[in-house]
Amino acid sequence: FLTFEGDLKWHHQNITYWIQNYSEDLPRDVIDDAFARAFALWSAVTPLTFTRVYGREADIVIQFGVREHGDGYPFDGKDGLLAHAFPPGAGIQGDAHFDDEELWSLGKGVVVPTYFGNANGAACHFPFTFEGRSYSACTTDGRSDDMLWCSTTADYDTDHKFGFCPSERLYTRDGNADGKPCVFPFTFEGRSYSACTTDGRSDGYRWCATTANYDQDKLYGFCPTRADSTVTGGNSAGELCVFPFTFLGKEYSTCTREGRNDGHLWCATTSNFDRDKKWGFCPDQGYSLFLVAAHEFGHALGLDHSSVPEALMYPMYSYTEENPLHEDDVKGIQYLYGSRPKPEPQPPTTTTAEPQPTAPPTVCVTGPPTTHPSERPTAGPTGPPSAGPTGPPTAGPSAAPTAPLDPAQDVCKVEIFDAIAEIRNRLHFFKDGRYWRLSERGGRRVQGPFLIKNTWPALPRKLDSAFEEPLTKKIFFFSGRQVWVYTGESVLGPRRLDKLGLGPEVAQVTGALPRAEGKVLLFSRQSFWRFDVKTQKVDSRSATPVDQMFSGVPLNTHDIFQYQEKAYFCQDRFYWRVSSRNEVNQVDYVGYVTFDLLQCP
Amino acid sequence: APRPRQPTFVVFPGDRQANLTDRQLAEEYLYRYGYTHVAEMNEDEDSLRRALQRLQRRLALPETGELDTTTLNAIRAPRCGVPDVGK
Repeated sequence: FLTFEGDLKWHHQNITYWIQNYSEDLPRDVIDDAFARAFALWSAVTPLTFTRVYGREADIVIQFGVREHGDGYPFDGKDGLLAHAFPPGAGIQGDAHFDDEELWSLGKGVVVPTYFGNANGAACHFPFTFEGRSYSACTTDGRSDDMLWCSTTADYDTDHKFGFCPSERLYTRDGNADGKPCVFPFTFEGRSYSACTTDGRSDGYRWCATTANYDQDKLYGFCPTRADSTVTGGNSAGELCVFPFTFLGKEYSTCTREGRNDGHLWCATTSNFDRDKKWGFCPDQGYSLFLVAAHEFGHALGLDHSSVPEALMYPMYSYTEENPLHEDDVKGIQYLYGSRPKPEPQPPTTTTAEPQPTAPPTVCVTGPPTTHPSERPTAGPTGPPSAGPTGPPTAGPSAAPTAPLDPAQDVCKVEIFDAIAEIRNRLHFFKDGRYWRLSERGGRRVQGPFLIKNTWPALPRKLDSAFEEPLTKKIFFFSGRQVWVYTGESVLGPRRLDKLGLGPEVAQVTGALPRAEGKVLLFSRQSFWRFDVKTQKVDSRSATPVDQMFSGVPLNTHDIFQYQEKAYFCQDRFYWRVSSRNEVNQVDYVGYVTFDLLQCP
Repeated sequence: APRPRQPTFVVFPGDRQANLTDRQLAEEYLYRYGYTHVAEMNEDEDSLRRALQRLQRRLALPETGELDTTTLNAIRAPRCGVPDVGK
């Protein structure tokens, strides 16, 4: 890694940022979320915190701009240069700028949420097939009302999943009309308008009236962006493709590569390119705002470019679904700021421990153990060491209080857990026949390790996932193609996954998210199924790609669990936390399992 | 059978990079990202070779000093605008 000359860095830890403006490529909440996640990457490995503020006094001002945007370092249109940032300091120093002639996405194409239809607001799937034809943008084909729609799976003809695309005919944003749709034509300053317009505004935003006469009613709203067919670059950035258009005398009804030797898809933004020469690039995969922002924020914190091609701070963009921070990035940022601080020391647990009962008691120990410790807490900096190198914690504390923990006993030494699950309101961490419990009462405290076989004797050492059904309190454990169901101390199983309706294509259940009314989402690799606890069967028609409902999480997660009503997707040592607001799932935090959940040093 | 036709390439207005040769593209890149200075922007093969080697070393590419495919691909790749060398 490299730092800037003079090791430029912030001299305070509570960094503030301001999102000065937005790209229209993505919904604003998705942009907010991408920046928050990008900051979270760095805060996970440093003592730094990042707080969003709303004013110029912010340390890091984030801006979208095009070409020369006021700092003397112009952007270059689509592709090539994507963004830049300045090293820490006052004024423009620390600021991050993003080229708004790029198509900003989450790295896998335009993000177009849908409304109504039968797909519960899932995003469009581009391209999709409808009546044998492939579509890369929303379409009015197949409808007589001219409403734009898209399929939310790759094949509408098979799946019949669809929703309506953002359109001014469906709704408007902000303004003063409660989101009502545009009314066309409408009158503004005596003129009639049959489409959204920027007239009357200096900021370029498209608006419309929501009644037939703006001059009289003064009701208006802003028109939703057509991210699926808005061009980038060229000489018409932000405008819509016009189909059909004429190019070299021939008519085109979709984006084309004709006329270019770089393979980029383009379209005209008027009906005749030969006459008007107005054009732009059609949407492609786009660049992940999250990844580019994470890189730029690295600069804003003091890191220069790395020579390690796998590092986030390598100057070239490459898409990854994995956590982008490389060891080199972590070393670099920790060279400047140090590592994440250790948690507050726990109260000393100088107790006379008793042998552990065969099953953990159901009563939580909320404070430092004083009289009847039911199980020994994990050793903190001053706590008792574990009893033996490999055995379960059955004996009292050993005499030597400074002896190091056996790595197998130390929850903080576990890189990747087999399974994590919320059981009896406490998070359980399973690994190789052992488990630990996280208690949040009386301060965050880890208890264990306990032997799985002592608590749930029927289970194997290695679990893939587990969950507790909130209504019946049944606990489901999964390992390979087998499932066990514990009700109190009685167990049903092992049973084959086929009994649940999961066929041989499901090699393991990697996670579960309990939902309302006795339903649970069961995950395996990149799909999930709806499971009915009462019938103990999955709805075989409910197989859904994970990224359709949980965008922004890695696809190769090995464990998924619910904790305090949020979903956690684990990949390697990291987790992506997803909160659900208004039925929209959104990643709101990325962290380390050990540092952030277990608060390991 | 349809007769294969020669594709027609068009100069799109505002499409800045379309007409640059590989060498022009490389020279612009080397300058923009700090591998050369204005004084080195000439036809001198040696200065180009040295600049390319600097770039290849910095980006962990094979150090050929040539404008080879790997280097050209790196030059064409989307990237951050912060210079690799210098302020």
